[in-house]
Amino acid sequence: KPYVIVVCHQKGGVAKTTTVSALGAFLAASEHPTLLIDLDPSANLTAGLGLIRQVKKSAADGLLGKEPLANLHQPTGIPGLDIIPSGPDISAAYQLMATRPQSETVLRNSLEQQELPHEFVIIDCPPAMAAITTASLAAADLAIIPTQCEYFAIQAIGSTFNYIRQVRSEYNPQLSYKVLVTMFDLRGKLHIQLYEKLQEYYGEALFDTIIGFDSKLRSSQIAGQPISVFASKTRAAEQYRNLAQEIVAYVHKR
Amino acid sequence: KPYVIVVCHQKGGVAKTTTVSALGAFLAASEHPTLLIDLDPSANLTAGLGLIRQVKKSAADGLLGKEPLANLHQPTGIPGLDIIPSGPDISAAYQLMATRPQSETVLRNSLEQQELPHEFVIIDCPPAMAAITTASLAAADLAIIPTQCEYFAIQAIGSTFNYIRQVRSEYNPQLSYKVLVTMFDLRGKLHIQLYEKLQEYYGEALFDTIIGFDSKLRSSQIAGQPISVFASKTRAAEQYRNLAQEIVAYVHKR
Ligand SMILES: Nc1ncnc2c1ncn2[C@@H]1O[C@H](COP(=O)(O)OP(=O)(O)OP(=O)(O)O)[C@@H](O)[C@H]1O
Ligand SMILES: Nc1ncnc2c1ncn2[C@@H]1O[C@H](COP(=O)(O)OP(=O)(O)OP(=O)(O)O)[C@@H](O)[C@H]1O
Ligand SMILES: [Mg+2]
Ligand SMILES: [Mg+2]
Repeated sequence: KPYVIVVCHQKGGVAKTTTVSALGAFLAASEHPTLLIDLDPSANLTAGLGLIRQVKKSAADGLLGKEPLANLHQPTGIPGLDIIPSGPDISAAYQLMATRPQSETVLRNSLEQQELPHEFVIIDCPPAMAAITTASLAAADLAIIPTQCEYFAIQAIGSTFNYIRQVRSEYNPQLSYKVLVTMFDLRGKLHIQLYEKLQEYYGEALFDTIIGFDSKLRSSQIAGQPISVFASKTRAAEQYRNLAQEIVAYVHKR
Repeated sequence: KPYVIVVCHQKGGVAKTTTVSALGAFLAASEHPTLLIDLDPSANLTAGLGLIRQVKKSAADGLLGKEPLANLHQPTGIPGLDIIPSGPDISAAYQLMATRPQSETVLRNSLEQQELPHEFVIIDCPPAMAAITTASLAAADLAIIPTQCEYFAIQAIGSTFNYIRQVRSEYNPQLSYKVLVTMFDLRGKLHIQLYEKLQEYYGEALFDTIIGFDSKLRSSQIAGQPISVFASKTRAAEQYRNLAQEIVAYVHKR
């Protein structure tokens, strides 16, 4: 069974999608076959990998259990990296899930019961602690909460943690979670002060790797390529490569 | 009846909350009494105005029609600026709305039927085109869609526009909408290129005012003050002041 990572945060624009794409690409590049699942109606992950016009089947059918996950994934063009993309029917699936009591464990059951050739699964969530995120957390081994060192993002960590703990106690006692600092701006005194606060509050729950501000990440998304292909030597590429190593080490320790 | 502005976008982290706070503060400062409504479960708007521990009644009761809006607002401490804050019960209201067919027009009916002393109402929405945003759009005269000049944010404008047009044809034929460029980074070649693309695609629908990157906006949020109080001479303060004037002129032309 693959190791399932969910990237989620109630706060918008904290680099959830950017992290899923980069982490997936570097895990694949270091011989860990990875499956990405785009559960966001905005389909940013799918678009940032240049696949928005090549969506064969969408993740919606996986969320509702209509099709086995093994039938839904397609290659990204990057060796070792597959994706179940988001499609226009994700919003409808989301509405449907709100009316069906057991829908929140369908994704977990599919991931447990099916044979997938991947070592890692990474799920991109929309910025809402609601049905899609619940279903992902119920299925996960690890939740990664990316955050900027900014007041609004940090304020939302508390409610994001409460939500994760609720899902953990209700569905998934094995679930662990860690915070990843992203979009870190070394020139900003504020970012440095808030980073120290984060370390103080969340100490052990913070990844060692910090992702700094790097505009190449934005250009790679327009180019439709992960940063590992578009600009593998840029600073954020190095940092995401280190994050992949930090996560592999973390997984092997458990 | 107040002129109702909704600030919404499916994309996260595009300065929806920052815009509601700054625009509200500058409208109030230029003699246009304004009521802010925080409909986001994250309650960032409420926190950024220093009110997170002083919430008396929450917007949830307004969304469900349980209490008249006139009973729900409280002062912000800024002359001419009131707020109906977000509270922990907003998420529950949101779930309830999903099960009640007529709930999407409750907010509009309250705004139409009640006597409010304000000239403007500005509503902050969560980053999701779902029940809360629908209820706000059904009640609105103008929807403002803030966007960064970045690929993912621009990609989401299309689906945000489709959603707005759907609500317009179903509930609110008078609804108009405009795009506001925010967090503009003059040093980024990419931002300049994408701004030109935006002008090409959306021409008339773009505000003339552009909000540039300004870290004072972040500091004002930690201080719990709108930018008009915290740093009224900083460049983003000037730009938001101009936006308030542009909007007042736009409203008077109709
Ligand atoms: N380290 C970084 N440096 C510079 N820009 C970044 C960085 N990480 C992400 N970005 C940019 O910031 C924007 C927000 O990132 P992203 O879309 O990944 O966040 P998100 O949390 O997935 O947003 P949403 O909540 O809308 O899903 C994107 O335009 C992205 O290109
Ligand atoms: N012009 C700007 N310059 C610098 N930072 C900004 C600017 N506008 C907003 N920010 C910062 O960017 C972050 C995102 O802004 P904000 O929270 O207002 O976006 P949002 O669209 O409301 O996010 P969400 O989708 O989570 O509700 C905040 O930390 C804010 O302080
Ligand atoms: Mg995203
Ligand atoms: Mg907001």
